[in-house]
Amino acid sequence: KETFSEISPSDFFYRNRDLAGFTNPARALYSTVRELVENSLDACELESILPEVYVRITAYDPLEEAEPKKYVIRVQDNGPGVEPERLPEAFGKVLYGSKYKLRQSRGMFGLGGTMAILYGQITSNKPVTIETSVDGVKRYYYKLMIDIEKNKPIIVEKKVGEGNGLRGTVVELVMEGDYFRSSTKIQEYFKQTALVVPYANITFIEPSGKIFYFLRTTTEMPPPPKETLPHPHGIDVEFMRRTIRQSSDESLAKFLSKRFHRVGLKTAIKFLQYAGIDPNRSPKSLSDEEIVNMVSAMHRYEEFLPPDAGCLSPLGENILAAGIVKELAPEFFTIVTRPPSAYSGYPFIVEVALAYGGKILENGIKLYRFANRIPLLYDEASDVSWKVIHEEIDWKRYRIPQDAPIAVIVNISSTRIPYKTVGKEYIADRPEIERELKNALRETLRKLSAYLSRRSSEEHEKKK
Amino acid sequence: KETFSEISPSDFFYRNRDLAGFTNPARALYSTVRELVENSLDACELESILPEVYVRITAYDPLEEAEPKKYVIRVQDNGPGVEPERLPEAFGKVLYGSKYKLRQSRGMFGLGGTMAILYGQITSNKPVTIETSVDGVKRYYYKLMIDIEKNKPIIVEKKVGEGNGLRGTVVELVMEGDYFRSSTKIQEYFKQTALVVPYANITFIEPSGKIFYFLRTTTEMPPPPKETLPHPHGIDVEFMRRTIRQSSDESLAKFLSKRFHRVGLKTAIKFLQYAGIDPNRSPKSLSDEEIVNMVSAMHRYEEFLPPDAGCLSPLGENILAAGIVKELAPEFFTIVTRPPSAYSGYPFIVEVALAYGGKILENGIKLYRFANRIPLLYDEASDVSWKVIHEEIDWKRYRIPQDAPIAVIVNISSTRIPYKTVGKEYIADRPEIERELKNALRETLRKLSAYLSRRSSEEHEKKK
Ligand SMILES: Nc1ncnc2c1ncn2[C@@H]1O[C@H](COP(=O)(O)OP(=O)(O)OP(=O)(O)O)[C@@H](O)[C@H]1O
Ligand SMILES: Nc1ncnc2c1ncn2[C@@H]1O[C@H](COP(=O)(O)OP(=O)(O)OP(=O)(O)O)[C@@H](O)[C@H]1O
Ligand SMILES: [Mg+2]
Ligand SMILES: [Mg+2]
Repeated sequence: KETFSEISPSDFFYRNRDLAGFTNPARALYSTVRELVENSLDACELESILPEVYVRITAYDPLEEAEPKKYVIRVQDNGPGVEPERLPEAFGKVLYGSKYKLRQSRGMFGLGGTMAILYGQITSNKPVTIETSVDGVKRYYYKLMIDIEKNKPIIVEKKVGEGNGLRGTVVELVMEGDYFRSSTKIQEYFKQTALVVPYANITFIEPSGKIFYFLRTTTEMPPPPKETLPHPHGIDVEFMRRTIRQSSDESLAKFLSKRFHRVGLKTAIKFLQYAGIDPNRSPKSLSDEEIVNMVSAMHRYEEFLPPDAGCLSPLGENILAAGIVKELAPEFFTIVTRPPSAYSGYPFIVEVALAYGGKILENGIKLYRFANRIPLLYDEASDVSWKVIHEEIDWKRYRIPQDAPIAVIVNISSTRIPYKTVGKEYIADRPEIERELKNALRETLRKLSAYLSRRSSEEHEKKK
Repeated sequence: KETFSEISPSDFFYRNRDLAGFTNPARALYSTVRELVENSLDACELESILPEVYVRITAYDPLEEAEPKKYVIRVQDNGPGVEPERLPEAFGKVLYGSKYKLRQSRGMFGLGGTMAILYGQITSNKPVTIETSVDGVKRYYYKLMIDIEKNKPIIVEKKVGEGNGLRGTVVELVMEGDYFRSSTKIQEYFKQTALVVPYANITFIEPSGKIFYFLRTTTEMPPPPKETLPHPHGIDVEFMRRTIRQSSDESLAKFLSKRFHRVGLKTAIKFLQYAGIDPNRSPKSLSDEEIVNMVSAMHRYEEFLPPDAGCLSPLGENILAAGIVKELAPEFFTIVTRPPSAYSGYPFIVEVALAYGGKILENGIKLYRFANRIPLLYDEASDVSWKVIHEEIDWKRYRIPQDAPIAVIVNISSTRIPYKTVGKEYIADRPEIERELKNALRETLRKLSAYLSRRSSEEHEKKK
């Protein structure tokens, strides 16, 4: 007779940690660094704090030579800190966090930081040490482990001390890693992050003791991301039923105008008339059948204003140009920012830059991918950007030689990035995103094509 | 001030259903069919029941033309049924199932069937109907919905009726799908499944009413999969602590020999001596430090017998040959079965077949991938098999022309397939699996190369 069991989400991601990017010691070291750094940058940007992020990887036993081996990973920031009552669950519980909102941020799943701690625990059996202060007055010190079977934190130790005016968070854990095999990717991660977060000071100390400084080149920060309401085109029956259950609006017209993005009272009434529903009815009075009909009418209704991308925070041309000049020093580059669009009701903005020649020496197309300012360094061949570059664009049409030294930089900003994996490795080929990438890339290619023909006719002139 | 929240695993996979392969109506229809069919085949094979699987997709509203639209999906099997007390949670709860074991099966995550039901519910707002009988005497009828926020089933209706001698399970749900866009993949899924499960009768009725029969070509079934113990090389500190906690063995020697794969009392004692631990100590008396040292000694210890693949159920040459002849009718084919191997302590067997010419008309390499008898039809370029074929093998060495019409068929059998996604789309490039695939493919290429040169010299002879 078959025996059944239930497992907790932490047990699920423990057993299937490759799904979250913790495949082997080298990859786990990379994922640990990125998950903790992304948490720090999200926290600072939310409060418009110029980020100071310090990352140190040290061999746990300096005499141990062979990889993989134990490392101490320390990530420190000057962010707003974590509320002490929330801290144990924020770090010790999977599917718990502050990013389950319609707001642009790097984090979205509620498990990245926790997975790093979990991996550290199962490979070193040591608790994680977390320090935090939200006001610089009191500083909290936690030693935590995770009860993986029950998905809850175990507070091994908790202390309170003087804040000394320092706000922010420190996470320090011990894990089995392989720096020899992941150093290139980790250093590339910092380099690319510094490109798109030029207002951050990032310090990275590697096991050899060598220090990499990524100093800020500007003090101008993007406006903090704004939480937005769901758009009618993105909702389904489950979401509608939940929203009705949680609301106490007396009329459907009021309910729609309060709960949905860019739906005013007028629009709500017009839509309800279109859907054949009395705008004065109470939302809770709708039958299941009526909810289904209303939702499918919402999807068909064309008079809703499209999602407003004002809540989004794209890189902007200045940041992209500065990064391209600094890192690539090309002979030519062009940046295209597409107008805001949406997929499944989620607003997004695509920015594509194309750089050519100069210090770009490698022949062929090098692709740099960013999503909400996260550099994506794995699985590029599965990414929607790669698909557009290699399958949807006819490069010959623009008379660009096959071996031209080219860099394509893509950034997608959205309230929800459609990653195909829990490890945030690459982005799904949603048709709307594909279309915007294609249009952006074509525009950059037209500009490069014009530049190349101008340059070749100028050279022609010179020769005469 | 940041607000935190926790979400249940069903809420997580509802919000991120693309992770599980429910990206859009066409893809969701495919995933629904595959998840339910895989559940039926797993159930039948476990009890050595010759599978009779019946799948019907019907338009919910026959007058509705435009896709996407609502479909009724019905999947019926003659399997062992589901224990009625377990049924609501088996289908109405994510991360609940009977496959959290070290045993070869298609299912492994405890969420496939539940995701299909969830997707049906959020797109149609209709409950799923499930009928089951474990003995042919009593037949249970359930109408279920899922409380997605709480991750638990809602029993809308429950009836008991006469069994009429019929054992098995029927799942019927309504969902928004797009048969026009997924028909090719769905039909291919059945065709390839029939190849590797030739002892099954599969009937598929598509919306037009057309019936596809995949009749069994043999009544010989593979032996049912056997549950196996974990191998010392695959365990970590968390697993060891859990196993110690759940055991009541008085001595470490007894504990290791009872709980681990192919570890007898002698081996256990020898290993404990190597690790410097008294074999008579009680497992529960070990300190955390000692557990860590024992686990890392286990990983280093070379005297453990390798995992025994006797619990695995590879396709075997007969089934592969029959399928290749029937579906590809090639001029030449060869099958290589690698000896059992292991990754992270999980035993696996790789089978690779190479077919050439004959009715294979398309130039280039067509790849057919199977894992535990599941056809994998998506994301082939990200799969380890693709990587081996295109990056690890020098085809010119075997003097095989670039445009030769070739099919490569890969099947991997294991107690745990290292999928990279929750939607089971493709397999991670674990070094051990990569190595076995490479060796198998090289062997098939040597045979094809020999055949081609033999054939060309025979033709040469004829011309003279
Ligand atoms: N350095 C930090 N400063 C402030 N808050 C933090 C910091 N690190 C983590 N947090 C809080 O802990 C929560 C959980 O973090 P975790 O990385 O596990 O999930 P997430 O960032 O929400 O999502 P994701 O899995 O996509 O990373 C975050 O939502 C955030 O509120
Ligand atoms: N047709 C069936 N006959 C018998 N048991 C079934 C059937 N379908 C589902 N089950 C039971 O319900 C459980 C849950 O199924 P579900 O598909 O959600 O998860 P799974 O098959 O265990 O894992 P996966 O997510 O990888 O498919 C199974 O483990 C199995 O015990
Ligand atoms: Mg995070
Ligand atoms: Mg299943």
